[in-house]
Amino acid sequence: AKPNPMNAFELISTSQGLDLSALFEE
Amino acid sequence: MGCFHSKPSQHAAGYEDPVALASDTTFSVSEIEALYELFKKISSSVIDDGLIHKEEFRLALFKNSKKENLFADRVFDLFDVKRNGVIDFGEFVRSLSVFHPNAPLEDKIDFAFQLYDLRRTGFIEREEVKQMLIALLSESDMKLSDDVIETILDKTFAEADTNNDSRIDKEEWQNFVLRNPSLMKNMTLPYLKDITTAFPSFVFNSEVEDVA
Repeated sequence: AKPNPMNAFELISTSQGLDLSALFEE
Repeated sequence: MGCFHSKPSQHAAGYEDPVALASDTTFSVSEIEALYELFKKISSSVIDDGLIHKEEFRLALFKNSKKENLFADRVFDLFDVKRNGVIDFGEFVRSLSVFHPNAPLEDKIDFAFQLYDLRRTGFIEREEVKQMLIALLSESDMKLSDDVIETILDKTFAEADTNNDSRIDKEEWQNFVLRNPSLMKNMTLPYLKDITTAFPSFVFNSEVEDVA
């Protein structure tokens, strides 16, 4: 399903601060 | 595999026995030992005291220890279960366990709820969501007028806040997330399934006889 731009949490979840995969990168 | 034991253990304060942590979390003992390699790297990046300080967390996430970000700070605060301003190894492992692909969805939904409940009132309030939207806009080039932000909030709350009290309770959040599963994408880190491959040096530091 396409992300809904009118869903506040869809937008918020794109924050860089919520992407913990960066912890595992060199 | 795993015969590199029997050396005296020299661990910083906050270190917890991998066997005990494995019994409490989704991780195996080997995975916890591999996570310790990652933890050592992050926790020694600014102050080498075996604890992750906020600056070190930011440095690991953004490659910049000074970059302020509401969401990264919220994640840090939730990892810091003892609320003493630092993340010890046990807190690191227990919190990351929620992000494991095999962790229960319920735990992920609950963690995300706490993350967004900025004031820790037990509800995600409209003002909190607005604050988070504004924080998101400030970290990106996206510009939205206040009217557009209010429209987004109206639409979101019309869908999520089913009892119309301008706040989202735990049950409403669970139902909302189940209808919008993409909201949980950040709550799973596929890396955690391959952590022993990413940090193979854990084998040389293992204190557990059978790490297989």
